[in-house]
Amino acid sequence: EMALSKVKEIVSSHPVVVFSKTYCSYCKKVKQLLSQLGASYKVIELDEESDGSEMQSALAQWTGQSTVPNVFIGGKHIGGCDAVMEKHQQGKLLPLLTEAGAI
Amino acid sequence: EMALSKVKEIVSSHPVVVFSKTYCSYCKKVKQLLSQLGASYKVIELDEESDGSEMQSALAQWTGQSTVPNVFIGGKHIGGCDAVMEKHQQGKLLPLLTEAGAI
Ligand SMILES: N[C@@H](CCC(=O)N[C@@H](CS)C(=O)NCC(=O)O)C(=O)O
Ligand SMILES: N[C@@H](CCC(=O)N[C@@H](CS)C(=O)NCC(=O)O)C(=O)O
Ligand code: FES
Repeated sequence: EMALSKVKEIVSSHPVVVFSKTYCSYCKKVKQLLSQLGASYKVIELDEESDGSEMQSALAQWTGQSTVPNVFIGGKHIGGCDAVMEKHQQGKLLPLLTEAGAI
Repeated sequence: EMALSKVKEIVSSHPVVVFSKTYCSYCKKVKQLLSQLGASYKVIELDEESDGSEMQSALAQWTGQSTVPNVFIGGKHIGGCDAVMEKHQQGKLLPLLTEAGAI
């Protein structure tokens, strides 16, 4: 539906996208890490979008993940906070970001 | 007002109280740590209480902390997730919990 095509369009048009909520510390952690690494990234604050809950459902439908943060790099679904932190600990995050043209 | 006396009454009548929100990973982290340490604790899920936002404002007024999780041990304000984790890393959490009769 509308929300699904909208989220797909956002993901395909930005190297890095973080679907987030403004009050969430887990989302803040991911955004802070990306900033520290010098990456440019698109943030969609679902609690501030008029169709935020529709977008969250569309993301759940598309990725199987109903929670925030929901992170995409180079059009690829990465996952949530834990997934991003794990990639970073494995030294895999920086290469992904560079490949995607975010750094 | 009503909410302020209510939160003070909850804090004074339980060794450990966690003011929380059901969907919050930071709150989940604190609850999981306390469980792992074998502590009994009272959880108030502010998003499930009819006067949850009033209680959150009352807590902010009383403790200066407007966020969740908001943790009290032995009637003493401890703080949020970071504060609890720091106490634990310093080896100070277990003694506090024991002293309060939560373990
Ligand atoms: N382990 C997940 C936790 C994700 C999670 O539980 N997120 C919470 C917020 S911290 C959530 O989306 N709750 C439901 C909601 O806000 O709609 C991660 O690493 O991202
Ligand atoms: N550094 C704080 C972070 C607390 C925080 O920002 N909590 C968020 C949820 S993760 C919050 O309460 N946001 C406003 C709200 O939910 O009303 C801690 O360690 O607890
Ligand atoms: S809402 Fe608290 S960590 Fe996400």
